[in-house]
Amino acid sequence: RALGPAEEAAVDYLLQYGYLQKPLEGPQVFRPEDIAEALRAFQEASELPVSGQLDDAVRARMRQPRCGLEDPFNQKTLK
Amino acid sequence: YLLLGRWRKKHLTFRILNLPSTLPSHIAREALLQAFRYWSEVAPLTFQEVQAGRADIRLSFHGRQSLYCSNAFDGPGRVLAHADIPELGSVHFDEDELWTEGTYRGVNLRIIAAHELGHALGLGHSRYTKALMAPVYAGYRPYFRLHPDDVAGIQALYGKKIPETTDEEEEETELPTEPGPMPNPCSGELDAVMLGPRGKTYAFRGDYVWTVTDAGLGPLFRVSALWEGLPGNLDAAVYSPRTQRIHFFKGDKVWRYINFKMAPGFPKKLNRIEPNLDAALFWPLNQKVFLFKGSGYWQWDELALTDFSRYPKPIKGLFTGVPDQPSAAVSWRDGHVYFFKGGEYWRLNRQLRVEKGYPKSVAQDWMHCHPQTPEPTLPGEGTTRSVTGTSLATTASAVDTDAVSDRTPSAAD
Repeated sequence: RALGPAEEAAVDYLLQYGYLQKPLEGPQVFRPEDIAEALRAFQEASELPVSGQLDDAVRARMRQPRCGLEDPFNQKTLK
Repeated sequence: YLLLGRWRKKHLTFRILNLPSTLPSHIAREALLQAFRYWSEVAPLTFQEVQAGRADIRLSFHGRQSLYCSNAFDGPGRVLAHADIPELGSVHFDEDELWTEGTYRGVNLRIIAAHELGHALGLGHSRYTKALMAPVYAGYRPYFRLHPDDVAGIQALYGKKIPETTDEEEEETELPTEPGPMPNPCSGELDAVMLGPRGKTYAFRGDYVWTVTDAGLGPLFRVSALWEGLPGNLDAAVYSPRTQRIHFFKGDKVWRYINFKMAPGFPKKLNRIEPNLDAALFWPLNQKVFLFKGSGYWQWDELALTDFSRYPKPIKGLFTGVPDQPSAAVSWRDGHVYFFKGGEYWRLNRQLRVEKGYPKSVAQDWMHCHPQTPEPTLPGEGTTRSVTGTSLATTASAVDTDAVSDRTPSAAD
């Protein structure tokens, strides 16, 4: 389904900071489960409740000022 | 921590290409230099500033457009800065941010610079949200220190800092300006306390000075970074609202400053009073400077020729209940005189008699070292008084006025 503006902004954030990986080939379309996994990694790294959902806490965290470098956090590094 | 790479050398040059417009240049420079010191204090790294030519690490501020950086910034908020990993050396700050120092407003330049230098030295982002290398800016922290994860990371790259050698030959070549260890405001004895220009309270220990406000402590600066030419380990410091002069005492010398500029002809030798003073204060009631040593004091009129032949007089004859050999003294903005010794302080009433319940803890009442109490306490007032919304910068810059200034005793008081 089409993403709303808030969801698009969240996906942009996850892409910009390395939680979601751009596919090397093909269209840049992410499956809902890919986004949910990236959100889970972001929540875990940010010490937020892990739900895989784009909730208020995630949105608030994404609005905070930060460094421009990517984060190394994904399910593998968190593990 | 995450490691991204490392420099193949431990002596690195750096160059500051420009500075933010939101801070006086000497404050901004000191913030950047302190950012380097955080890392060089825990790892065997040395940093040398160069004014021209190519440097290993290059610090600059740019905005949405930049001719030399493909990674444009995004205006106030969001991305604050970025840096390259070793051995590239670029460190860029968003010039649209409100870069500040010593206040909760804006974005603290020193902390962000330390974070970006961490990247430039090879550290990636830490998972500890309280670590310096966490990706999100956690706000201003007056008494900032590296997180153990930051220290472990940098030491994984460059090893641990080797303690200074005691070899005699090495001692001879040691730079005289090498600063002593950064003190912990929550322990130990103060060298001096001064109610400075515009009501700012300064605490001195060793080579460092910091401001004390109702809301917390300012960052620690080297004494010589604020007052150029002034050594550390001072004996006493006193500001006179009558003459706007600051006098610092150490050994047999006295330094005079107006704000942060040394007066011509200083330092001078102390001739008419004894060297190695313990403390000094300005007493607004008679507009005189009091100098303390051992069990005696001298009263000095800055604007008249004082006959010191009748001094020193016994401290106890004027200041009842005060300990001998105080380490510091100040006549504070609440109208009370305070003496400091060890980790304790004494408050005097208007009759210059020590009040009941004293001595009390300097760490708790002045330095906000009270982990159980979320609200900082004020000297002599327990824990009930609230913060007055001060946003005290660390030096008396022309741009910051605050509530403290309004309550400062002036010569007219």
